[in-house]
Amino acid sequence: LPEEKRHDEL
Amino acid sequence: MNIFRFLGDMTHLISILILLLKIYATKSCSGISLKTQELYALVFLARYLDLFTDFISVYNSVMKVVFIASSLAIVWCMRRHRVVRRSYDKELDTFRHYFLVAACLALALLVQEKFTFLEVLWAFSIYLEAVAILPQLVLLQRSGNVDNLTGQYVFFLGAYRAFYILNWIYRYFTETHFSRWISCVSGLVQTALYADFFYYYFISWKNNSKLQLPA
Repeated sequence: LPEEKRHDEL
Repeated sequence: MNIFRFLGDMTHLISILILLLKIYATKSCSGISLKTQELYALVFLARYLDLFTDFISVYNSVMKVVFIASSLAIVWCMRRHRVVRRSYDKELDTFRHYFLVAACLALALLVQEKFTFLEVLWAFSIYLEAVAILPQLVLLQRSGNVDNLTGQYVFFLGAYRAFYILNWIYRYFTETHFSRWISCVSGLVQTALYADFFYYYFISWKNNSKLQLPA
């Protein structure tokens, strides 16, 4: 997973 | 974003709107745990610090601001509003929530994906969210009778968790590198805490009667 997309949930 | 994630976010939003509606329309917060609301405010503040560092989407950013603002507004109303605060069931809301905060912080220091400030806070917020409903469930259990809006508030919060689990299952099968065991394990624990409540909610719905929890 790309670094900036790891926390893509709320 | 898949449909389960979207429905999860929407039921989460609806639960908060129901709570705001209850407080605004009845000028009362009886049956609502201030401790749970304070924990949620802390959860959102800790997790959404990434508003300043990472950008995912406009949708994500707007929702983060809404969650932070609404949780702070609810805490403010329950503590400071001249009329609302009088209806707070202080003597029933005695859960030692500081222990939850301390335990979750300790766990986040031990178990996280990276030992950085934001990652520790992120893990802390995930762990704390999983158990933040406990003071609310204890308060409902103690008061026995649950008014309609409070019951629906907890129901929608539980629905939000259930949709997130469906979302993870969906992502697990559709994405190549989907592994987020911290979220998933905590999410399962959180949803399990609602099982008992859901059972009685379903019974009262089936019998078309008022929601009552056993003493």
